[in-house]
Amino acid sequence: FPAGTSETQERDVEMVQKYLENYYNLKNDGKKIVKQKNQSLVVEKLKEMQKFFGLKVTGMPDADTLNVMQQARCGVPDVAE
Amino acid sequence: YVLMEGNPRWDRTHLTYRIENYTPDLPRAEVDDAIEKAFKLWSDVSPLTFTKVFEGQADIMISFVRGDHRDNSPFDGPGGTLAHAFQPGPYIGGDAHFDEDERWTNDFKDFNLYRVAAHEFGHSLGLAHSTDIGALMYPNYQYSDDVQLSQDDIDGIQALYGPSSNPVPPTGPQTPQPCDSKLTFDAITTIRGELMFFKDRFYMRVIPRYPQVEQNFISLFWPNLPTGLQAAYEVTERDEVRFFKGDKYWAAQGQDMLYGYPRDIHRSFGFPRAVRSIDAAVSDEQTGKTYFFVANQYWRYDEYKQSMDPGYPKMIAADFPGIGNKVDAVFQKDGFFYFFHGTRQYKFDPTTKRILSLDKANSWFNC
Repeated sequence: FPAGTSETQERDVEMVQKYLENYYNLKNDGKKIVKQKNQSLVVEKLKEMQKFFGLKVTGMPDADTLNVMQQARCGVPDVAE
Repeated sequence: YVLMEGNPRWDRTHLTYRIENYTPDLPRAEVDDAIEKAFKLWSDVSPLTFTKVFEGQADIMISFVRGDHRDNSPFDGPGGTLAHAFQPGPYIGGDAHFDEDERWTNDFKDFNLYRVAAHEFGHSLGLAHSTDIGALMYPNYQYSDDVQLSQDDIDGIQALYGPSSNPVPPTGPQTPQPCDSKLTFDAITTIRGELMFFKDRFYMRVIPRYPQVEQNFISLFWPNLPTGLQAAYEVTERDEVRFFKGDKYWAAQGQDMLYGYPRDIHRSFGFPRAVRSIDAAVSDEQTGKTYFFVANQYWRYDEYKQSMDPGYPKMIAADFPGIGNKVDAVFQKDGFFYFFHGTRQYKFDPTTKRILSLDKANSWFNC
């Protein structure tokens, strides 16, 4: 893992939250991931994402996962209307 | 490939499109060309046709917009999401939106409009994101100068609309699977303590102490390299990797391509004109001698003197007994040479000139 300051870790948490909301239908209840009561949903979404991209499936936002999340991509809307 | 939920598809094969507005990043003609080429990729492999219209409602409406553009899927400024498209259907169905906060290009720089449009139109036709990294429908942006549908994309569109009427069935490249026991390699090299295997458009990277092989496009690291490399080797003394295809070669330090390449193998290394390409190459970091394998012969080049050693070529079978008459790829690790031919790998001790072990070619991938 790259050494990260608390500031970069905070940014990472926000990035993971936003990514899972955008592409994995994670509901935003206004709280950050680390403060959510139910961590298992985030872990499951992360595992789903890691499996899709052929990453090591850990359920943790490790360096490889963060790297893939930072890449530009297409966002297909969920519904047509 | 993955189809969209409910398998939405157009109920006809002749579709229209309209470009509602143009990005200022490119001349209009370039935008028209990118969009037309993107549609052609899909029409070439299916019964679909696409006709451009200039007014009214088209099946696929194309626009460049930024931020919240009132479709419940706001864009997010530069980077992040580049574009999106809606599944087949009336009104907004099929429409493709490109984020105007991105810089749209017609070359390798971020972000190539043709590449992104080709992906979005896949959604417009009913395809969801594929898990095949070589597919155009893979969700993350990756550019190579030969934008093409993979076999996975072709299978997907034909599952929806049937085969092309072309008498020669169109085919696309398959993505190499690291754990396929039939996998062979174009070239292999060490690079800064790691191993890189090359196959078609892809590299497979073995990183020490990391259990999984990393696979991606060669162009991700070196956008200017051609695909289908034939040989590669590292000169550790110079922190330089050289890549060969045909009678040309390129050099890189890490991710940076060195200036002044490609160069000619005849003038640079002294190969005779009859040598048209290199099968495999490896440089012995102890001696500074580089071995070039061409058909059933090999040459030896001195990296210090920068000249070919006299007395070459010699027969591979004579000096590397047991590895056969042809080499696909070779690299050196811990003093041993690892030769690859077809699906086989030979660990060779250059001191005793003996083969120490025989393995599958993909044995480095922890399959």
